Amino acid sequence: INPDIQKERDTRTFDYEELAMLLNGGKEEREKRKKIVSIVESDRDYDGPDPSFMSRMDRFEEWMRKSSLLVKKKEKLGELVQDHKDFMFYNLNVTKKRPNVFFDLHYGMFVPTLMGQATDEQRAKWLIPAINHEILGTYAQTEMGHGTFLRGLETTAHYDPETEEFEIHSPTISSIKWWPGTLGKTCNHAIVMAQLYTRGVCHGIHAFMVQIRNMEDHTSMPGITLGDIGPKFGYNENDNGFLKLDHVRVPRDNMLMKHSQVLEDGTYVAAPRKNLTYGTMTMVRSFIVRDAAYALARACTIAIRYSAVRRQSELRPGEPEPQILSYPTQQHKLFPLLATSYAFFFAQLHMVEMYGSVNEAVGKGDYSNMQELHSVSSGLKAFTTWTTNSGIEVCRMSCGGHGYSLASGLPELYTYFTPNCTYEGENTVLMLQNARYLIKC
Amino acid sequence: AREGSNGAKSVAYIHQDAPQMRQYVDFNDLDTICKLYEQRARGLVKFAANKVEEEVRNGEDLVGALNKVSVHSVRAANAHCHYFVVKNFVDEIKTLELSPGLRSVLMDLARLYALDGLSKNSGEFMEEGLLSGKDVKQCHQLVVELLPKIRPNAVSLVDSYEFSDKILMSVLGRYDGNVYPNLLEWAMKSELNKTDVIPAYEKHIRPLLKR
Repeated sequence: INPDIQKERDTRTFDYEELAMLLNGGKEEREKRKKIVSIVESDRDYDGPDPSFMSRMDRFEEWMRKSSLLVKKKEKLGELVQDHKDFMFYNLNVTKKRPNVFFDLHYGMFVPTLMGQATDEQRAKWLIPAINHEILGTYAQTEMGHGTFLRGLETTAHYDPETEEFEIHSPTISSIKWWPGTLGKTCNHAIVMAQLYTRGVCHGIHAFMVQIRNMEDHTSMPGITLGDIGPKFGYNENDNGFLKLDHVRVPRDNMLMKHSQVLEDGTYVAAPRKNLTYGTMTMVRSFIVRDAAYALARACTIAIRYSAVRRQSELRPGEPEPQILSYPTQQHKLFPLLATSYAFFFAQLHMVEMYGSVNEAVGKGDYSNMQELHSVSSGLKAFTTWTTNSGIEVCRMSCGGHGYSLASGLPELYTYFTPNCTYEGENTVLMLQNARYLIKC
Repeated sequence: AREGSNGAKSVAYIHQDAPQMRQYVDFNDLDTICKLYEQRARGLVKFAANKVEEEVRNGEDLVGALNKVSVHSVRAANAHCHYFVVKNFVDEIKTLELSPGLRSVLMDLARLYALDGLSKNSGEFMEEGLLSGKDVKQCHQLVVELLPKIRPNAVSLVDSYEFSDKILMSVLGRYDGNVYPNLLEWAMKSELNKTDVIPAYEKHIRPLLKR
């Protein structure tokens, strides 16, 4: 241990164990996390080259190797990994916060959408195969020409009562689905959000299950064009993709019908609440608040530890170079961000808890708090991601020239975090949604 | 008003009357600071709402009015979220069962977060008549005075998150602090370091030098 950093640890004035338990979910949860970390770190199968020195294709293949290995090892984890939360922690330790092509969108959006919007029959058909990874799914909402404004989506789903099928179609270039993670080359199913038409009337966007690749040879299904959208600012291990649908026909049961239905004859039965269709997005926004808290905490960890080790200049001629952490200007850059990471830690606890209780109430038919949840999750998602995004950059700048090197881990943390400001709702638009609710009040 | 009376907790404060401003702001009292955030948010929300009403009175339809006021609306929403985060932070620390030592450290962090927010958004607090120029100067000074209180715990506060080195993937943020030897080792992995003389020497450097 570097003596300067050890000296820092020796000066603390609080009980480390008490705080570590608080931040890691209590004694049992923390013990479990430590065991999971130990299992992953002692498993040599998960070792691999440093991604900083790899090409995009090599990175993509390496993370796919790790992701598929993780699926295969899933059953052997035993009692240690009991629920989804444990499993996602295991996943995090394997992928190191980089995309897991078999989990992130699959478990983050595909499965929750099925859980929230599919009927019991539809769940029986797709949910179990999805959990067993017999099908690989993603969530295709955003289009090349349309993002946060969902009512502007152009993809159509016309119901044909003669054949009891929907015809799903991308009518323009701008309507091509664009961005969904793992859509390009990995997944064989997608939940496609499209404008529903029955009897010539548009009923707004609804979710449809579409098989996009052949289950035998993985080729694109007829009428479907798929591909990768190309290199990005970050997330280059992921095949964020595009999808063009050319009059693709799916059976009537492929519309997720828990909340609103289309009957055989084309009669439309509306959901009790229109915004139930956006439930997955509200969930994801709630979890983005958590990601913002942890990303800022990671950036602060790097910058503060380094600032304890780095010595620079001399305060007075002839004196030894002080640790940069001792300079008030360095403290003024980093300590408010450290405090912010704690404020966000508690905000994310509140947000995730609020999502859980409102979601439970919605399951029982109580929609009274949905609008507030939508407003809070939109506002906090925007507020925390903006702050974290600029905060990571301040942390990088606080590490001098070495912050510019990929060795610092900060450029990659920044590029991986940045999309949070634009996906699942562009931040300014989300702030306006929050403001509309406030003004209405 | 309807939403407030229906029990939407996060916006209930908007309906309350603004308390009389005090001549002296006690920045040591976190409840007082929370009240300042609350009043800033309420003020900015009401400002935006009044602007919408004004636009409507001047003949704009509601959609047009909301669009014209959208810059103010974003400020209002930002202030509301900021208030939510500050208040939630303070409330959590008060509610949690903590040892006095840890509570004191977390309280200092909460004060730093709240005061830094006042300091960085001082214009909005002054605009609402909540802080004077003198208050803002005091606030800047209090932030500076809090820094050495955080200093002895800074490394342990980040350690407590318990991110493993493999998750951080940072030579600079290593737990053991052995940054420099590992920076050298990391750099040696560069493709350019595979050979002493790079192939580009024969192709480009040598012809240039020997021309």
